[in-house]
Amino acid sequence: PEAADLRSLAKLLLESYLKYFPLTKAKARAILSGKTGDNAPFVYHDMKSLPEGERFINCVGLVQEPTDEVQLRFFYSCQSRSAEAVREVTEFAKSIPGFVGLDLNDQVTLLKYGVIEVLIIMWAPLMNKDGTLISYGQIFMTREFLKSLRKPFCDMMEPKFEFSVKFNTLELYDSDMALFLAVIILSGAIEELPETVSTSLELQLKLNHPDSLQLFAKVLQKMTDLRQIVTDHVHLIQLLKKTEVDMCLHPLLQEIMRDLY
Amino acid sequence: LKEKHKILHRLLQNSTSPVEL
Repeated sequence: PEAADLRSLAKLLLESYLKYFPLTKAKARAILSGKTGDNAPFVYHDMKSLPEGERFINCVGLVQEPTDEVQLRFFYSCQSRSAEAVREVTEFAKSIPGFVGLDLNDQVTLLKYGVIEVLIIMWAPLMNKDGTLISYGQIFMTREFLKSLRKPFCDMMEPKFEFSVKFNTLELYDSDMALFLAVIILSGAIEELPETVSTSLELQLKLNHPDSLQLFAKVLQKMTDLRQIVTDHVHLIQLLKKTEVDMCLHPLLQEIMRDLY
Repeated sequence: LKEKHKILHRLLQNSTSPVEL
């Protein structure tokens, strides 16, 4: 009976994951491996291709900054997409059994500390060693292009690529990802809640990957790596705020990153 | 926390639309 409860928890979280994160790992891998036929993504490979690809960026709630500079417009649309992704993660968090019953301040704390980790984990399936899908899979941005940007922007994505390429070798399914995201969100200050979800993840990994030894331990180990990536990312953003006088940071992202690490 | 995280609070209490963000 206990295993049945854990399985139903896994099912519930997968349903919620599919509801809030439409670009699943399965879909992303299909796009990246060219299995989507004529719907291949537009490729960003240099500055000239940025304005050409703007028609593919259909971000809702795009920050309307008065700028003609294409790089800045792109930067603001990235921020809008990130804010929207935070909203999606919040809705997913609210669907985790027990989450909304927590004190509201505890919910804020868990989201503040977990949401960037969740976003980086969710980004991993959109990446391969050559680049990343963005804009709901409509655009592929090459790793070389990102590395060619001026400092410090060129340093922003490379650690995420290195992490993602390694993380993707674990070959988790969307159903595993749903549980892992819930574990990340709940693994802040609260002691008892994560146990059920993490036991469910452990069971699920054994069922889904019977030949992959110690997979649960390997997945949990990634949380340590993630914490460092988020810390470095936040420090980089804080540096940008000091050095890039024209840069505006989205208020929701400011809230999350303020006093984070 | 509430004063410093007004948008997060709002997201947690309501299903804020992307446009409101």
